[in-house]
Amino acid sequence: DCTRVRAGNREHESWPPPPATPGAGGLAVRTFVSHFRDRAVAGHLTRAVEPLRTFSVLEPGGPGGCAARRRATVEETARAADCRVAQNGGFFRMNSGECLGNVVSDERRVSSSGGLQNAQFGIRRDGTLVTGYLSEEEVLDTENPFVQLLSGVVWLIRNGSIYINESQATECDETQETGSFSKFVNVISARTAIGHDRKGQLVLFHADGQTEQRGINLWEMAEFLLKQDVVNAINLDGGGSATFVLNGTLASYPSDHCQDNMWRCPRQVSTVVCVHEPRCQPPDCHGHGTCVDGHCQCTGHFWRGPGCDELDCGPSNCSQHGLCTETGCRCDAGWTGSNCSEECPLGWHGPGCQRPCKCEHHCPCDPKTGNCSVSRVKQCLQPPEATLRAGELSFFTRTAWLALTLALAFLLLISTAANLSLLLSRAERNRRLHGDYAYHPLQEMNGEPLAAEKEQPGGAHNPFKD
Amino acid sequence: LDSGASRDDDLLLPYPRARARLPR
Repeated sequence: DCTRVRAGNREHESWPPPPATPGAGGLAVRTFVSHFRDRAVAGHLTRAVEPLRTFSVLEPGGPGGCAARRRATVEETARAADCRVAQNGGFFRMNSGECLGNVVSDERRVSSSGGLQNAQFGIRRDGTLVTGYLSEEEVLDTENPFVQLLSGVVWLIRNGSIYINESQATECDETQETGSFSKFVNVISARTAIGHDRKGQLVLFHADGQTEQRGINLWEMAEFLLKQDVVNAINLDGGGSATFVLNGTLASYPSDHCQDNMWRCPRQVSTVVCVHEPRCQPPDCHGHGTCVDGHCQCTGHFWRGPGCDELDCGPSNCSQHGLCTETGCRCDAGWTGSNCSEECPLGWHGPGCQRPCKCEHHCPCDPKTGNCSVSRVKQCLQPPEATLRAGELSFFTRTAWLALTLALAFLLLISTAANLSLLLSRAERNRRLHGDYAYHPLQEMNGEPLAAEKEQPGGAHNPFKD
Repeated sequence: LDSGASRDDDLLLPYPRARARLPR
């Protein structure tokens, strides 16, 4: 209340997130009626595992409630957000509805205290539970930002010990002189608190009461929480603001009166602390997955990580020749294949080998640049035109040769026939003109050979007579 | 529950209203 700290580190406790237990979805609500110095006080203690996935700080009446300075009952705010358990949260101005302190709701920073030193409770993106005092610089941290944060007044328990006296001095020692802050600490009333136990479970505390008549003071609340193994806790708004809602229904006895003095009515408050079914972190899985039981099931083949925000193309990592995208490896120039491990085939170049070479005669080009001056092979590819021309030429040559062959064969046949005919006719003629004659003496036929036969010279004997 | 609005009569304030929490 009294000092603002803009930069540097302030005293706070960071508790590591509990190990993820898929399917656990644990929520335990305990109801108590306990005696505090002979006063019977009723209330609830709620524990939630996996606070990162099950806990939210809600603006009154939904997103934009703080900017609109809206006030709403815890029931109204909790129903819209499907809270299984909800309590009133941070402090606010009664007359204007202004949210006070820091408010980060589901990663949205909707209100800032400007470094004002009051007790804070929040969860960072990695699930770390933070309790204590924070500078403005720490609240605005972007490396591991707060996903949920709200402010209270008085750090009740620090690292397993009651821390009320120290926080009174830190949060405003001046008020101790007037007694106002001291009264706030020591008066019995309805109270609420938020903290965590040694297991890293979120703890919500609520006690019914009415200021100066029923309920407990901060010391009694701190001692009660210590017995419940709470390690760090801060005090939240109390009095008529103290409200406990279970499954959307009011489950506490508020101390504010209704307009009809006979009845008690829940107050319209500002922020609400809510325990809900496990949600993913972030709830939309970065738009690359589906949230099932608080865990992202990534879509596609390449999104990985608890929030589906990491691209993974396998152990080869695109063979160092490409970039992993949501559709797979996007290969550098000169490389192709699902892992970018194959060089471009001949005639192609560019990223993923998608561009054809444009060299003369379809010579291969440089696979990276497409430059035609660099050739990987000495011979070029056969161009389609050349292939066509060669085919046509081959066709015409074949036809010409066939025709020529047939013509020559025909001529040869005619020539052969003519020669044969000529030879035959010449042989016939020669035989007729110069043929040999055989003489057969007709002895013994008519007794005496013919006179002509006797005169035949030579000794040739041809049995045939011409 | 339809008993009308709360009268905001159980006030438990850590700081006096009049000071409006001005920082030193």
